[in-house]
Amino acid sequence: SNSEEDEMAAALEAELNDFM
Amino acid sequence: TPSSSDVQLTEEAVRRYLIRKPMTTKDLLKKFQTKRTGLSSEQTVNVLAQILKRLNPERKNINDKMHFYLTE
Repeated sequence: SNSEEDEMAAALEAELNDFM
Repeated sequence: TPSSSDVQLTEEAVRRYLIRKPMTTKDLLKKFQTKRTGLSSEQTVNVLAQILKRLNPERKNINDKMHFYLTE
C-alpha cells in the first residue's frame, strides 16, 4: 500500500542519513 | 522462493536504474516491490540501504525531493 511504501521510504532514508 | 520472483533486488539492478535517471527512495521502492521480489519490507529496506551505501550515488534536489543518480 501507499502508506507502507511511505514507511519503508522513511526507514530507508533514516538508515542512509547516518551514512550521508 | 527466489525462483518465483520476477524482480531481483541487486546492486546491478539499482545501478542501472540510477544511471538512467535520478530517483527518490520511493521511486526505488516502487521498482522493487515486495510482492515482486519476494522479500519482506524489512529485508527490502536493509538490502537497498546496503546497496546505496556501496554505490554512494550523487544526490540532488528536484522539486524539493532528494534524488539519487549515477553517471557512467
